[in-house]
Amino acid sequence: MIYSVANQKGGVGKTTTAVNLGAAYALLGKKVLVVDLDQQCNATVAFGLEKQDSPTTYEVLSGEVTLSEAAKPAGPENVWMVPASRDLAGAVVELPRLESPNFRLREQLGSVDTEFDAVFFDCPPALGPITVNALVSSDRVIVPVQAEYLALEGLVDFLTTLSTVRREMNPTLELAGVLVTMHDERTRLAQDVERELRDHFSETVFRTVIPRTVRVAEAPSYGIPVTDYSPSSRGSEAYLALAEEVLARG
Amino acid sequence: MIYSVANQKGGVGKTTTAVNLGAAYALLGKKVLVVDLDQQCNATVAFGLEKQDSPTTYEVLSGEVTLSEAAKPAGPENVWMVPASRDLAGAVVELPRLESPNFRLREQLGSVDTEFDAVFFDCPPALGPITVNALVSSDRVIVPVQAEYLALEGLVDFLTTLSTVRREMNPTLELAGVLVTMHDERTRLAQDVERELRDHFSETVFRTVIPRTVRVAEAPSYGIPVTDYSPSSRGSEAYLALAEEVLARG
Ligand SMILES: Nc1ncnc2c1ncn2[C@@H]1O[C@H](COP(=O)(O)OP(=O)(O)OP(=O)(O)O)[C@@H](O)[C@H]1O
Ligand SMILES: Nc1ncnc2c1ncn2[C@@H]1O[C@H](COP(=O)(O)OP(=O)(O)OP(=O)(O)O)[C@@H](O)[C@H]1O
Ligand SMILES: [Mg+2]
Ligand SMILES: [Mg+2]
Repeated sequence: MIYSVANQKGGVGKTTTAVNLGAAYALLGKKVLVVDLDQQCNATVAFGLEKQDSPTTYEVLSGEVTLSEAAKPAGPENVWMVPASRDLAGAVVELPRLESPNFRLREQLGSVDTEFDAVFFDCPPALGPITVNALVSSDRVIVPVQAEYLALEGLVDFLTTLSTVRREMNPTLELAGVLVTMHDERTRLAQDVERELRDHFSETVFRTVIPRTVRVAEAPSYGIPVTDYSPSSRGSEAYLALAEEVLARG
Repeated sequence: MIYSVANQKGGVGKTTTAVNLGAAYALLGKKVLVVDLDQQCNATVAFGLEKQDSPTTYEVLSGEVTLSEAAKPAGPENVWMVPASRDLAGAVVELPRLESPNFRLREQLGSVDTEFDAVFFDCPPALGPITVNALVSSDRVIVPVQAEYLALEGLVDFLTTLSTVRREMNPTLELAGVLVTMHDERTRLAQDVERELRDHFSETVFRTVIPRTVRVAEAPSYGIPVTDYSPSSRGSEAYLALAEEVLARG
C-alpha cells in the first residue's frame, strides 16, 4: 500500500508524520519505505542520512533508477528510505516539459509494492508537479492538518485538488484520512479547530490526534524517529495508535 | 522600501509576520502595502478579504495591472493589500515560459515605492519562480525561522539562494535580518535553536523574538491582525518592537 502524506499548507507535520508513522509501522512488524520528495530534505535529515547522497528521488524522477533500486536502510529495523536532494528544486521546472510529466514517478516505482508492506511519500508544501506525481503513484492519501485556523482554511482547496487528480489521473486513489497534528489541548483554538474538522469532515478525520509535544520536535535533531528517541512519550504513543488506525482502515 | 518575507521552509510564520509587521508599521504612522503571493491566500484571509477578488497578484504577474493599481484597503488604517488567488498555482508553471520570467513582478511595481513607506511580500513556502520574482523586486529580505530544529536545517540553503539572486539578478538586495518566531521559552529546544542562530548568524538575527502565543494564532480567524485583535498581548508588543527594529536598520 502506497501512501502520500500531503498538504500544500506549510509546517503542518507532513515530514514528522511520514517519518514517525513509518517508524511506528515498522514496530508493528511491517517492512516500510519512507520516500523524501521535498527539496528541503527534512525526512532525510530526520533519519540522520546525508542530503544529496545519490541515488535520490531526483534520479528517480529523472528516470535514472527505480524507487526500489534507490531504497537504502534508514536506521531503525524494517525501515528503508529514499533520500532527497536540493536538485528537486529544478524538477519543479523540468518535469512539466517532459513526456507525461505527471506519471514519471509511477513509471519508476519498480517492485516497491511487493517488497514493502507500506510506502510513505513525504510531499513538499505545494500543489506542484512533485506532489501531483506522488498522488498519481499512490493508493491512499493522509492529510495532516495543524489544529490552527490558517491550516483549516486551505483544507477544502486541497481536497478539491485531490478529487481532480483521482478523476483525471488515478481513479483508485482514496483519502485514508485527515490527521489533526500539533494539538495543544490547553488552547481553545485547538479544540475549536478539531470540532470544526469533525463537524465538516466527520468519519474521514482519524480518531487519533497527535499532541504538540516537545519530544516530537526534538527527535529530528538526533536523526531518529520519536519512537526510538522517546518510546514512552505521548508523541510516540500517538503515532503507534495512528499506525494501528491506518492499518485497520486498509 | 520593499521587503520580501521569505523562507522555503513551511509554517515558520511568513504570513503571520507580513500581516502583523505590516499592521505594526501602520501603527507607527507609516503607509503600508502587504502583497499576498501565495496560492494559499493566507494573508488575504488574515485581513478578512475574499480570495480570488480581482485584481489579484495573479493579474499583476501576468502583466494585466500594476501592483499599485491592484492595491486596495486591508481594513486597519494606513494598511493596503493586494490579495492572492488560487490561480497562482498555474503561475509556477507559466512564468518560466515567459520572456524574462524572473522580472515580471519588478516590471509591474508601478508607483508603490513612492506611494507607500513600506511594502511587504508574503512569499509561498518554496524557492520557485514566484519567490524569485519577489526577491528580484525587493530591497530587503526578512527570513522568519521557527525556533525548531528542522527550520534551522534549511536556513543555510535559503541564505545561499539569496546570495545567488543578489549576484545574478538584484545587486541591491540585502538581508534585513533573520527573525526567530514561535519561540516557546518553556522548552530547551527553543533556547538551543536561538543560541545556535545567534552563534552562526550573530548580528543578522533580530534582537526581537516573537513568542509562541495563542492570541497570534487566533487573530486570523477574525480577519484582523493581532495588533487590533489583542493590542496589549505579548505577540502584538513583539511585532511593534520588531517594526521599530526593522525601521532602525533602514
Ligand atoms: N506533534 C508535534 N509536536 C511538536 N512539534 C511538532 C509536532 N509535529 C511537528 N512538529 C514540529 O513542527 C515543525 C513543522 O513540522 P514538519 O516539518 O513535520 O511539517 P511539514 O508539513 O513537513 O513542513 P513543510 O511544509 O516545510 O514540509 C517541525 O519543526 C516539527 O519538528
Ligand atoms: N508567534 C506565534 N504564536 C502562535 N502561533 C503562531 C505564531 N506565528 C504563527 N503562528 C501560527 O503558526 C501557523 C504557521 O504560521 P504561518 O501560516 O504564518 O506560517 P507560514 O510560514 O506563512 O506558512 P506557509 O509556509 O504555509 O506559508 C499558523 O497557524 C499561525 O497562526
Ligand atoms: Mg516537510
Ligand atoms: Mg504563509
